[in-house]
Amino acid sequence: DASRDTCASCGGAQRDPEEPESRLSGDFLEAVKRHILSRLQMRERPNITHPLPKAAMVTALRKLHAGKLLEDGRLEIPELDGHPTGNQVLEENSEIISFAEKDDLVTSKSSLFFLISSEGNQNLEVVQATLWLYFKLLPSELRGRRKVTVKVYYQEPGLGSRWNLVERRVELKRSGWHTFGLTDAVRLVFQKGDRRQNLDVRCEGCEAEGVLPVLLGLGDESHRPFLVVQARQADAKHRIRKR
Amino acid sequence: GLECDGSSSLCCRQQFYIDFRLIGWNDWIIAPSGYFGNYCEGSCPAYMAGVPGSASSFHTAVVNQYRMRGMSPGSMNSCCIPTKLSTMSMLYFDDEYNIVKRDVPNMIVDECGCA
Repeated sequence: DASRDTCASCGGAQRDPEEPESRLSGDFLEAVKRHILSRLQMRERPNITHPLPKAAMVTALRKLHAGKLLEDGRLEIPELDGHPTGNQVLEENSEIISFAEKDDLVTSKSSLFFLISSEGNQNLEVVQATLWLYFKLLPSELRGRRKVTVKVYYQEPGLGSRWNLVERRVELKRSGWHTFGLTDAVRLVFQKGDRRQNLDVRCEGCEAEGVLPVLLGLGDESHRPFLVVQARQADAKHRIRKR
Repeated sequence: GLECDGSSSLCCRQQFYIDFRLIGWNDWIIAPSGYFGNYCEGSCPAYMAGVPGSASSFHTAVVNQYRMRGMSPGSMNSCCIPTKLSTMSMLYFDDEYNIVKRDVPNMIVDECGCA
């Protein structure tokens, strides 16, 4: 019996009948909160002072088939809402959607940055990273597709470090989203333990073709550029798989 | 596994649902709207550990065989623990206002048993 007292989960920790239910559930609630935060590798819950513009969030989630907006403005995430997925996932897969920010110290309209990494996702291994940019077609006499060359410059981590280029020829029939692979860039950020990815987006031919890349400062929140990073726990590969 | 319904003190699963709105976490957790913080409680008497459905491991089955032949290996007693867990997918804001979608394995207790 002595061993029963020591084994915390043996036979269930006997409750003191006098203990008020409310204090128990209070302690228990704290334990559950701690459990959730520790599984998300966070010390405490994030402090959300200025919520993200809903338009930007809904667009990104809709683009990634992760959610849809209900009539009452609530966001329903089909495979998530309210019920555990129940699928047995051995590896912890993560998907991070980061929204572009503007550096007030940098006057150039074409520069933007993303704060990708945070406390809860440091030991992640980047599987794929994709930049989503929206291009608006301006009224023009031109007929047919408009062809432009988009150049996305990304800076390697560290002050004053090198800039690399991802370039793509884009043909547009209508306004819409276009994606650019930035896996190498974001992998570098995570490897260096950095958090910030500086970008500079240029477009050759946009002016002549009447195409407007929607970056920041145009007040068009639902077309705010965003970065999607697919990642998995770095140690997942070495984890002993359940037999 | 058994569900705790107050009728017995045997090892069972206690359901415990937390609505994130009630604890003020719905501002940073986008989905799901709550968490099944189920847990195991109750006793594991010797005959219980012999119940095939509750033997949660090969080790338990072997120990039960010892028991049934009266060769109890020391003061081995079994514990009421989760015997089946499932994944929870979460969509939340991290401290950089990124939206993170994460599949967290072994997050929800589906069944309890003696091991």
